[in-house]
Amino acid sequence: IIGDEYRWPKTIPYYMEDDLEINAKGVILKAFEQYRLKSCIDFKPWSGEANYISIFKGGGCFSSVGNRHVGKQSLSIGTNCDRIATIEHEFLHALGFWHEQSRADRDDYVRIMWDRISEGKEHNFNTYNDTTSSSLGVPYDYGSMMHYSKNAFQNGTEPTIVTKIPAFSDVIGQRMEFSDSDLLKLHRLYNCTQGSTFLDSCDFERENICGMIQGHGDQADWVRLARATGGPDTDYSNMGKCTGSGYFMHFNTGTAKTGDTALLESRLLYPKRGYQCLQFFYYNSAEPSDTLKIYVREYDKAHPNGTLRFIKTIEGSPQNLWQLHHVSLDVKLKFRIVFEGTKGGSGASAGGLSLDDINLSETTCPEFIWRVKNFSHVMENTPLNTPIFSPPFTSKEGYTFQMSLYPSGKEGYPGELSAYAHLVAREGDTGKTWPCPWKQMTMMLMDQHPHIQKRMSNQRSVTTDPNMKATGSDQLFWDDPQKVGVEVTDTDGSKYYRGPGAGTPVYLTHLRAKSRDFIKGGDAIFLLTMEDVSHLTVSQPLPSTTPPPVSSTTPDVCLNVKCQNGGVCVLDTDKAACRCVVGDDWWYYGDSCQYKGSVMDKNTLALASSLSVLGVMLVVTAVSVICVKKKYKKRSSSDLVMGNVYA
Amino acid sequence: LPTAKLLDHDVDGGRDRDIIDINEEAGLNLVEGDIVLDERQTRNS
Repeated sequence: IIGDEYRWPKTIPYYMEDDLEINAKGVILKAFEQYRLKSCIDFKPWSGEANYISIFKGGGCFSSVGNRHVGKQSLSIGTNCDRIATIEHEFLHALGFWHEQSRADRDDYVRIMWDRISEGKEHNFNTYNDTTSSSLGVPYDYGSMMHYSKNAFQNGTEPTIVTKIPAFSDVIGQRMEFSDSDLLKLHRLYNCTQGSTFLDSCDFERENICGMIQGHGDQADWVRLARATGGPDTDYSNMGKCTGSGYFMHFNTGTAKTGDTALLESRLLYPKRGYQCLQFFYYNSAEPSDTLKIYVREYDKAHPNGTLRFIKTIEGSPQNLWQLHHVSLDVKLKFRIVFEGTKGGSGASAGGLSLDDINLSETTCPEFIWRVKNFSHVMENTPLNTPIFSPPFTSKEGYTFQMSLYPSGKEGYPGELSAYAHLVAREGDTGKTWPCPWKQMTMMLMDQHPHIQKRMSNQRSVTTDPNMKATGSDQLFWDDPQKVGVEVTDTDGSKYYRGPGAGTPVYLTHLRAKSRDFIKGGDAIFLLTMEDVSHLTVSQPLPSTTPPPVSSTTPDVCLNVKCQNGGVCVLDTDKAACRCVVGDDWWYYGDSCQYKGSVMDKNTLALASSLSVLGVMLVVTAVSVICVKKKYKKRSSSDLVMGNVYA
Repeated sequence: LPTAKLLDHDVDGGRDRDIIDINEEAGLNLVEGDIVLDERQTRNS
């Protein structure tokens, strides 16, 4: 929307109202993390700013467009709106985005089938002319998360929007993540330079290897290759798709001497948050005794040359596979990431350690990785309504959970991926609270794009509400799986109990699952996380500058005075009086703050009164001119008569 | 594979509803399905 007055500050104050669902609150915070990773937009709890976004559980998902300067600006995340892309969509509205197909130039790219639109809904296909809405110089984006789907407001089964390039007919309406163009517009609208929590990304396609350096004090170097003896044959970024590109970093342990090390260090990085997630793809074609260790080299005044701090040894046995790894860091000083390859044994077999698609951001790492090999084959050959299960994963929260995936969809949902999260318990499991209290489980199908800021991963989250009853039963859904679940025999013959699953039969369509880099090298990767969200069951603190709530400090005379619109009743010369809320350019007034004024209204009033004064003056002038004219006419006619008398 | 004693729970009623569908079913009649216009914008539009 055109107009600087509609902009928010880059850090937007928000207040999560109590009526929001707990799962929705958790997903809202995840949406904020996506904004921080991919743009310069940040969010912070409201601390008394004049204008802020109040997120509440309305009847649906909706928002105003832009900053309306109304103080408390409502944004609704109601039932079924707790999907990350839906929340990002509504916040893009609040940030000043219209829908993509309402652009002034949309008729160049889509055709609106007016006769297929529900009666009376045609106005929803208006366009905004280029004095109201700007495309910020970005071409029309069929992949925008702000685009209607092809079936929007349809009166039957035929699409109301037909893309002029047929290949995009099923792309419009994606609700996975920001598209590249969404982010480009956001960056232009708010003059972003970089993602607040993004630190670095490298796919080694450029010879400068992203400013990474060979470490000192080692005996060997990492080299930039497109293929390595002993493997891999291709990098991970492009996987051999493009000749002349597709590079990775390789330490050849086959030619190294026992004990040799090779250090590969990142450029200097400056953390802000104090915790980071390092993510990279690792190909190990070396000997089992050869290792890859992760260090950080931290710099401060006392150690201007840096201090090496060991983080962890990467567990990744040699296999013909680019493995995904995450390493959680807690760096607070200027630092470098250091990859140390070590030749452990004496074997001289061809091979070595390889790295590609390194990403570093100030975010928390996903907890678990479930790799599904030959995913396309699995999708096509698994019978309908037949699940496959991830291994059980025990979270840092102490609870064990697993994901079930229906590769061909649940009964009645062909062509879909269906996904559910289950709690798991082993025989004799003790020391846990049942039903499981407020743990949010997230199932993310990873878009394996080399650059973390360009990934449109698809995720859904469910939260264990300890009070939730199972459908048609008075059993508690998230109770101990040994009570409400079934016994399962694991692949290794051990037994465990799996509770009922919560999720959706429409996790993602096969069409979308085959798009982008959800399937790469034939495999799909699910990132699973369990987080404690019990802190979200309490109210978000109100800002301290807000007038004290009307409670014990309320004078007696105030007990029967009701101040509206956030006004506060106070004692004023022994009488109850309402003190009304004011903002930058608006205020409430009246004896119970029932009226609202704004600078806009005042200007309008001033304009109106001056116009009316002008109007009155014009009337007076006109009347007096008419009177004077009449008077002269009369006088001149009476003179005329006198003349005749003498003649 | 054994099925759980209790039925799985479909968080969205098992339906892939877009924002517009959710809001229409909630009885909202918002501009373009999910946009709230203030009085000034309504006047303009």
